[in-house]
Amino acid sequence: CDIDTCAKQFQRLQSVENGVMGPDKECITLRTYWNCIKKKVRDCKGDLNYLTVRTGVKNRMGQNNCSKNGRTLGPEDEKTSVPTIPSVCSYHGKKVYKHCGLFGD
Amino acid sequence: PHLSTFHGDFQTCKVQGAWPLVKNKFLLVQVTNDPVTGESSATATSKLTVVIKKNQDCAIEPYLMYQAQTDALPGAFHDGHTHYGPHKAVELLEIEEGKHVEIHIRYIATTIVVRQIGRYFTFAIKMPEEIVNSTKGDSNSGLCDRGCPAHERINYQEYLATRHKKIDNLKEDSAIKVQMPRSDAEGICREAKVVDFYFDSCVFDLMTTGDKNFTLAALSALQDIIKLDPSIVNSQLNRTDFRKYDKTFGN
Repeated sequence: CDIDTCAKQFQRLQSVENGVMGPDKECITLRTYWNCIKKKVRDCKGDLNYLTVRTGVKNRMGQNNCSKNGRTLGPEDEKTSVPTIPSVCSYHGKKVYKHCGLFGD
Repeated sequence: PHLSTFHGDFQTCKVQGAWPLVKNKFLLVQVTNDPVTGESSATATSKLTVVIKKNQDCAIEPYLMYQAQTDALPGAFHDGHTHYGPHKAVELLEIEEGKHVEIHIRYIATTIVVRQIGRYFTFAIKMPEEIVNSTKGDSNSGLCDRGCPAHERINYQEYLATRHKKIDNLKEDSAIKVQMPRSDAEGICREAKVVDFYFDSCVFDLMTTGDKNFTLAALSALQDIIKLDPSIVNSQLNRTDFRKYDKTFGN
């Protein structure tokens, strides 16, 4: 159960992104930590340290109103109406597609 | 690895090291292919990087990166986000933790599918023809557009046709050893219900490595491409034999 790699990743992200990411920074770094912890669940089942860290991160995410799916919740969220998709964020070209794949050895 | 290009070519290539798969003004996808462990000289994809280039209006600044390495297929982009922009203009979906992710880039109607099977990755992309064609002929456009360079290609049809007759004589041939007889590999791949190029790839991989994970990789690659373009089913020949190759190369 190698939970330390998640802590190191979290610390590295905190130091790298310090002052760069704006108000969402805390949530982004915590979410990365959370995603890393989630991936360790199989190896860490029943590990007390793992459970402690996981609870700690979950609590911190809750304190910061961080969602787990990549969006920071705020008090304004419920008030805001559904935004219109900017035209540039939709694809307007011909819906004819090409495919590519890479697999195997 | 085995490559099906945007233009319908099917190739088996060496391409060891780092290679661009897709390279245009919106997107860069790069893979690193390493030798497969064991005695085989085959290579497979152990690292994959997707860089979505800056798009101010759709909230990507200065760029957005997704990176996967063997045993680390993250469920988020490098900064922890899983989506960006209005109405999730860019979204990463973790379909199966550590095994299967999809990236949707809605403003260019593009879908990327990445899976880890065994120690290696499979990759599939669906992209509008207009965007694909915008880089056609560009020498830097990537393997999906240009295919593998000629000197990196392996004549898999010849390999499949000739190697199965020479198993006993192959000990001195260090280039590509046969780890499993063709007949055994054919049986496994028929049972897996892979067809056409995917059948060829499945048998080739079993013969070169003996690793059955590559059977699943071929099956997943086929299923992914059908999911991205269901009309492909209509053009399938459902071939699961090598009579054509044996006839051409058998002598």
